[in-house]
Amino acid sequence: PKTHRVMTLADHISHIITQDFARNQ
Amino acid sequence: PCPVSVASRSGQQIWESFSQCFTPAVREVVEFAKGIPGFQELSQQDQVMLLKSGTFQVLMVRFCALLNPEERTVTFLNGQTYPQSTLRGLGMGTLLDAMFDFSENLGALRLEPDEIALFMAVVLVSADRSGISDTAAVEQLQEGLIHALRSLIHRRCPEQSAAIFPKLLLRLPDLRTLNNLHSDKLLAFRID
Repeated sequence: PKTHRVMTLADHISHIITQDFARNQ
Repeated sequence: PCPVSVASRSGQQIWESFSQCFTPAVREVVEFAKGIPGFQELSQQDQVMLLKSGTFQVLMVRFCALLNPEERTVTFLNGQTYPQSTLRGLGMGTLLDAMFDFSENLGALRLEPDEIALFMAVVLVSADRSGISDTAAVEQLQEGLIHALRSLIHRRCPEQSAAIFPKLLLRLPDLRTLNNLHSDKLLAFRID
């Protein structure tokens, strides 16, 4: 079954920023 | 680009594609920040903290370009235009209302693209400082950017810059209010 992940805009922004900096280390 | 097409899709699907729009937009703000002279001299932790607290506000300034306050419409990069009423149904009603008001105020200053870009840099380094380890370095960076912004506006319109510049700085608290009121809006992502 399809599942959905719900997160706040702020958490989504933080998630992408953390991901970006981790990738570029 | 936002692949939102209202006709054939459920509210949930529209919500998910609208949510997807934020991912590339956030990445672009991260790249923009790395291009700000002096930003990458900050510690990596401070860079991350500023981005986490300032990105939403920078996005609000960027999204102004999509909004037409007179006609109350939003035109996404794929050319699709939606009246505010349609998008209000997505659950972002109060945020959209606030964005239209902010867009109207910022638009009234008739800034050039380079002035808006420098303003976005000021917005980012003026973000909430809790969690910043070297506040002095951030403040120094902020002062330099504000000075550059004032000079840029003064060079373009010496006689009006005395009026425009203070009005522009007054947009900073507006953005912080937008952030405090709306960054807890919910997004939805489908996980297949």
